[in-house]
Amino acid sequence: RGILPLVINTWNFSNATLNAWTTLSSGGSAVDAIVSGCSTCEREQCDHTVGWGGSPDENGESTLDAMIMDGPSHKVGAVAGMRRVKDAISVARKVLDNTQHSLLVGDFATEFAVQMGFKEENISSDWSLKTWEDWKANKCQPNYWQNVEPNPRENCGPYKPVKRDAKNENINRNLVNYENHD
Amino acid sequence: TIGMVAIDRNGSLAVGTSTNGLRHKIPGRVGDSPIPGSGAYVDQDVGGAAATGDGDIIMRFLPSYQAVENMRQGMSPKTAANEAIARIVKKYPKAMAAIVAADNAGRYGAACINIEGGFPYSVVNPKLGNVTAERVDCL
Repeated sequence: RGILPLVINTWNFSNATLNAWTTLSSGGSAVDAIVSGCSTCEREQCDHTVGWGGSPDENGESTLDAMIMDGPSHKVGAVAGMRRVKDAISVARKVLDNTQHSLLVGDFATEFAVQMGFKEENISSDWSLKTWEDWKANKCQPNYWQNVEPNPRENCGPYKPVKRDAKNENINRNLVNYENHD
Repeated sequence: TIGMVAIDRNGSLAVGTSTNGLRHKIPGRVGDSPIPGSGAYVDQDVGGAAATGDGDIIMRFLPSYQAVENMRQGMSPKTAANEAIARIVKKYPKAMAAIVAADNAGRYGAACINIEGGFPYSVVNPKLGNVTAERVDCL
């Protein structure tokens, strides 16, 4: 038999679980709990895999993705590749509550967030900038390019496409690990 | 990434994810987290699930949707999670992926592939009393 209520989340992000549970215990809804829990990780930058100042892209920029799905209404609110706004899960809730859409992306998600009252700011951190500088100093290794020149295993970009070479595809997927994941 | 399933005292379910994606991604790349059915999925009549790992691979299998559909067919959350992850293993045996799943009665389970030492997750309900760190061995 099951027991309600319940909070369960990926990884050992216990403060997120606790804050979601506290929200439920004080009468909050399941959606409230999701926002509370995920916001906790955004603030705490859990393992640098959640929130501002983590996982820099090839340009050194951190962007955020978040999504909420509500069981009773089957509605979704989500943002992807959102730039320069820290509160990803809260913006996703605004998409859920204040639009009839499901997913907003990139700079348009940022514009939506600002319209909804969120602050636009630099969301890099000392950690993300150092990680990016170290990556550039290491000839941009690892990276996710294939079938381009110059050889992406030894060089930074910019790259140009070359004839497909199946034996060189998907060789770097093991760079996703405990500290680097979606 | 954090992926979460919550069930409130009224029995209403919700799921969510938040992430900054992979390090050194090509600008514009988005993983599975914000995609319904992939990063997370919920059906009030059945349960919810949330995934984590290599989003470029995960999004090709919609494992959260699959886990919920497995529970709809009568599987336990644990079995449903295992089966959803097994589909990824079959095509991408080296990919890293994990999933937590819960049915609308509050039963829960998890599964993973290619996480050294197993997949840690965090859970709380009235029986547990406190937030509890649990771990599942990978397939």
